[in-house]
Amino acid sequence: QVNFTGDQVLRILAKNEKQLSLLRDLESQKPQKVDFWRGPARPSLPVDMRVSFSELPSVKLYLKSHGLAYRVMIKDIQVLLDEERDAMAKSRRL
Amino acid sequence: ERSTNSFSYSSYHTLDEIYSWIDNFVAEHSNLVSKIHIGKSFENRSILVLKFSTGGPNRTAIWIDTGIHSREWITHATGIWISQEIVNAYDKDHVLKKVLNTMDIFIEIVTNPDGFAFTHSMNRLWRKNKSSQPGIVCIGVDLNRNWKTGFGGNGSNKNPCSETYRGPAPESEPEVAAIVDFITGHGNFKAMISIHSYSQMVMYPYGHSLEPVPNHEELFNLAKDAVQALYQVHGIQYIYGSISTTLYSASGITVDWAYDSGIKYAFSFELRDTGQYGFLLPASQIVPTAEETWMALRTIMTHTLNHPY
Repeated sequence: QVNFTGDQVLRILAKNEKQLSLLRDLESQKPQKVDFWRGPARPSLPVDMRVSFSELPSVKLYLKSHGLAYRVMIKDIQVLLDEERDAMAKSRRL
Repeated sequence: ERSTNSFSYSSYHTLDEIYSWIDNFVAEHSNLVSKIHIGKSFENRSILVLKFSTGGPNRTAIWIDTGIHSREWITHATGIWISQEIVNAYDKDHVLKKVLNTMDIFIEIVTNPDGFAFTHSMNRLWRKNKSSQPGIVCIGVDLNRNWKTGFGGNGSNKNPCSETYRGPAPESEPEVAAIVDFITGHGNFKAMISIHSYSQMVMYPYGHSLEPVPNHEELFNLAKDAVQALYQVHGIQYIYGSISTTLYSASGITVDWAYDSGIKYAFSFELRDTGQYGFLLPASQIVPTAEETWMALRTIMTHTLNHPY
């Protein structure tokens, strides 16, 4: 199983089309490092982006340097995956 | 002894568990439900569809698919709960009864079986199918970019490493071709609903174009009614509109193909987003999500029944 320890999902609120475009650039620069769970669509909709642990510093720097506001939606994906797996195992036992 | 009574509808399940549930479900409700094998996936897994029918030849029909993007686990779980709800409610819900006395309902619970199996065995966050091409390192095609309508346009990608890779040709993927062949062969589908997660939306064509479809007004009003019905269950708010104006441009998608193939009531759902979990929605939210989704689907089914075309 792929391990997602330390990977985060960032929820970004782009203010305008220019900021959305910066997010689209990020996807084309790092197609396999950044995984858009909710892609850059329009300023009224949040953008959710999974970032691998190794890429977090550079991606966060990119967002900060372009004035893109974000919050961490999922702090550590593997923690949620472990919980999900435990819940499935428990259900199966029951 | 196995039975659908021992199946937990508030838990996520593997492909084997779901396929085993399907067999038990069909056996227990053989008067109303049958299983149809519509094809094989790239990795040779069976592609199964549940048919809910009270009998009669060449009836008009409603199509529902879940799980075309394999990591969207809440959609498979919702499809299972809704299937169970249809048999539970059939005798009590006069609206559903009226629908089923006139139309058949088809539900494809695992639209992307290879991808789904992969989410359990190797990569929980896998979205595409598992097809490969000689000389290309990245695997998988986004099955929701592989349909003929608008294939290759904006909002799809020609790079095989992209999550929105459209594939080498329209309907190149067996999972898509199986549905196209089945629906085209049947010839009497009047509604097609493709269920995704997450961002709380009900949408209609087009995705590949900003141009409003000829039935825009009717579809807009029906989406509004569906969203209202959904809201009344647990107070969850959805937005609605055409795909390209509500979400983004997306070409080669299921519902655009449906609409251009003559299926007027073509809708795409994006299920719950709590803003905390994304694709990892806790299993405790399966039943509430399914309950509200069912009411929206019921609204579309009723409208389809009452507005024959």
